[in-house]
Amino acid sequence: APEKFVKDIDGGIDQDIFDINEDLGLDLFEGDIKLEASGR
Amino acid sequence: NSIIGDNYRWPHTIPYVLEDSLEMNAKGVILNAFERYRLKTCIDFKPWSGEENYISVFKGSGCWSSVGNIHAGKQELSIGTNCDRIATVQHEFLHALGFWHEQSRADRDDYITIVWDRILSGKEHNFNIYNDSVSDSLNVPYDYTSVMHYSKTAFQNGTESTIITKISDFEDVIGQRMDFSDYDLLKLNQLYSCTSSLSFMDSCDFELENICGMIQSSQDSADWQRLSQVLSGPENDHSNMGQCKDSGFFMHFNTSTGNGGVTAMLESRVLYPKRGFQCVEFYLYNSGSGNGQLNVYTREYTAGHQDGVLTLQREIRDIPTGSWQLYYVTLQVTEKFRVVFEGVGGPGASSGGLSIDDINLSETRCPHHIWHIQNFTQLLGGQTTVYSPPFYSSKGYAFQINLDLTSPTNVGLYFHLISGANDDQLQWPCPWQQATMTLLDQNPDIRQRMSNQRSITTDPKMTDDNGSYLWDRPSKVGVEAFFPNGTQFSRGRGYGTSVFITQERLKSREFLKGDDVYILLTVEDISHLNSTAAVPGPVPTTSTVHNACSEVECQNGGICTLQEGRAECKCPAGEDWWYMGKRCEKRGSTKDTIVIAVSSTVTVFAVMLIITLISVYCTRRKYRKKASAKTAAMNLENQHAF
Repeated sequence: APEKFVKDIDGGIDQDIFDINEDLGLDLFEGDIKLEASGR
Repeated sequence: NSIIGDNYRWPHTIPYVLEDSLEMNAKGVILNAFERYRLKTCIDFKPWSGEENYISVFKGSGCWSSVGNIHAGKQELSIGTNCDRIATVQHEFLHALGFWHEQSRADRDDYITIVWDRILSGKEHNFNIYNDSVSDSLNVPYDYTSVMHYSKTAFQNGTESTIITKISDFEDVIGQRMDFSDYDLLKLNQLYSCTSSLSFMDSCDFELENICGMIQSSQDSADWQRLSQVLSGPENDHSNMGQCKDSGFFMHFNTSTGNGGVTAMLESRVLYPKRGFQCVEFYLYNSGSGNGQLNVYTREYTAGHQDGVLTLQREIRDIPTGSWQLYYVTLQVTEKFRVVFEGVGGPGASSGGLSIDDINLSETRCPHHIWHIQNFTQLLGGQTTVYSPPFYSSKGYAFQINLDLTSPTNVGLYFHLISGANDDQLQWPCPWQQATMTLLDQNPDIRQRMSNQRSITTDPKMTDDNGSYLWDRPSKVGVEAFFPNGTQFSRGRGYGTSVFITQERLKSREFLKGDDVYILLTVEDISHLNSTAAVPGPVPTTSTVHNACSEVECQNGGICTLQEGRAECKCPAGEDWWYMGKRCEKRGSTKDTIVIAVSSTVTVFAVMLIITLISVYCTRRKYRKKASAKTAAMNLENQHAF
């Protein structure tokens, strides 16, 4: 069997929420907050 | 760290829609996240049925949410690609419930240092402080363990930490994405004035002399004793494992005194179920001869049964001796009840007995399988890959878990389908089975655990690099492997993550306890989640929603929806039952239908038979009359004839 007969869904990187959003080019408030008109 | 303003609050039961755009695995993970809210808080979730405001969970770009209830009607929350982790969902829903990130608290400079020149340029605004005019930390101390805290590497422009904790021990704690921390729950339960949770029932570590209100039964020949040590074992209880002097108690049933057959029953206090299904979890230690037995009953107080009806739920035999073992028992009780633990001494002499500790009872689903890994420290050092025993899912698929300890920093976890006894009868490629793998935080109280959980779902269309279906039959696409006893089998490709948890985090909390680690496994069919969501029409204005659905009370879990402005009840249905009627007030089932069909057939048959008998009788009587009349005439004739 190939050394690691596995498929790694994270590609070996433990991405946090903000890393995922940054990689997608999102510029959300504090990384994952969608601000509303009354926002901070 | 909550947003100030009651207008930002949701009702305790939040209406939601899981949009079709969501990935299947994400849908299952979101429903699992709801179960964590139901166990540890008073927040519940229900499918949207026309309420004015609801949360629409969809697959947008990335993982994000608004903060608080913004009264938008349809309030979006995105669980996009790679966001299908339970703690990510918990994090985003905490935003929706009104929480900011922990490190933006007004008092954060007392606890962390922001290293501004290590932040990506233009991203400095993500590290602002917010004063207590817009956010309220609810009189709860700063929480490095919050699921809402950035990690030390957030928005870094290189490899150095952008956040340094003033207490260095927390440097690698911040940014945990496992579960709610204790302070997360304290804040949430305070913000929503929670007094109870939907699914928690009881937790008992026997540290208090009142043993959680449990009682000794009178229907037995011995009693359980509250001890902190037994000569023949255990040396320590399970809750504290001997860490704390003058504490660490468990319940012990001494089988060495009586001859075989001695029994001792320990009963829980009376409990009141709400959901109709429960899971009992407890640790058991057998220090006696191998044949001690533990029976788990329920004593259900139904109408007309003053003393309750005792029902055997599980017999536990062949209990391994010499170490604490974790057990789960599934219950389905709808009336008030007690859980009863009956220790039974085995025949023949026995040196010790049975001990029980850390009982937890909740209205949740028990995990389907337990992978108990002993002598874990040695494995960890071995930098090896460990395979679990084979298990079968409820649908009959054979599977195995692979724990990858080869990395010095991270622990990997993978799910493999393997060849099994049912393969010829199963559907291939394996469709929409969700495997949930949980590293158990063995805290005695289920409400304080931060277990680390990941789920994967078998997508039957997923292909491998070589074009074959990844979830096809292992004997077709797998590789040859051998069980420890030499039996050969086929193992499909593993599917999971090499970064399930860091070794450091695994050594924290109570994942590793008594050198034992538990991985809990559930594999369930989630193909029903493929259905079209209750696609909300245009956001109904308050008036239509108010006039229509708010006046309609759908019963038995029916959902009121607007059809052309009219309120209609969509009734729930299962495999062989359904509700019907305008308000789903009537229950039907295939069994009833069959009974009705059979009884009506029998009735019709009986009526036909009666009619036939009557008509035969009348006919015969009529002809008999005619015959007798003819005979009489004949006689008369004959009289004259001779």
